Amino acid sequence: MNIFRFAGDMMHLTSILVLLLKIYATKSCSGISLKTQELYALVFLARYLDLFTDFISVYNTIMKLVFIVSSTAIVWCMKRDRVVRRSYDKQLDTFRHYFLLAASFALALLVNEKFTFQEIFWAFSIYLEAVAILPQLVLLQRSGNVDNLTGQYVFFLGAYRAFYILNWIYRYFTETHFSRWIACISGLVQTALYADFFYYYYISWKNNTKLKLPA
Amino acid sequence: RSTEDLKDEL
Repeated sequence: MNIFRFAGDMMHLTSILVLLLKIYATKSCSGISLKTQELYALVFLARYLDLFTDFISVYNTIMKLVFIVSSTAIVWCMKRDRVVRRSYDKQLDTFRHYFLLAASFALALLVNEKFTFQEIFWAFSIYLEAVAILPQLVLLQRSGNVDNLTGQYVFFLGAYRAFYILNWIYRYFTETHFSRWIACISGLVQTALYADFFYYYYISWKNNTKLKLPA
Repeated sequence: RSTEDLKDEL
């Protein structure tokens, strides 16, 4: 464990806590893409298949459980909770995310560390996570003004993978046989997708104005 | 599974 990865994990956890706060405090999921939440739940379920077979550390196990439970609870809440689901922007959240699923799985079959069930699903979760934010970014562009909690949610979600890139650079230079090309290249793509969001987020923070993504 | 290919990251 290094400071970059720990900071990244804490930012990831913060993004989930901010999203939970928004949904439970405002009893509303307006501006949140259910499709992105569904993709994230799949990312964690596909990535943490080794939850019960490989014990890394207490921290690792607890965080995996937190990510799986929180992501599935958010999807369940946006679909089933009578109050919350009324505020879901169904007509705006129209990104065809099944293509992202199919493309990620196809790529995982072609590019993986080992052609085994667990490694293919791990690579699938890495590729899917890189593109999972797309429905959410499209929804933000369509829904015009973005409320603070939603903006903070997306910001921390983007920042966490940027810290993981620093973590991979650090591990590359400090550990002998460290090579995580799949995660690293995918992480670069993932963080690049947030580039324009970060720019408009910075502008809104600098000018102290409402965050607005151009359509 | 050998230790080095364990996925120790979240």
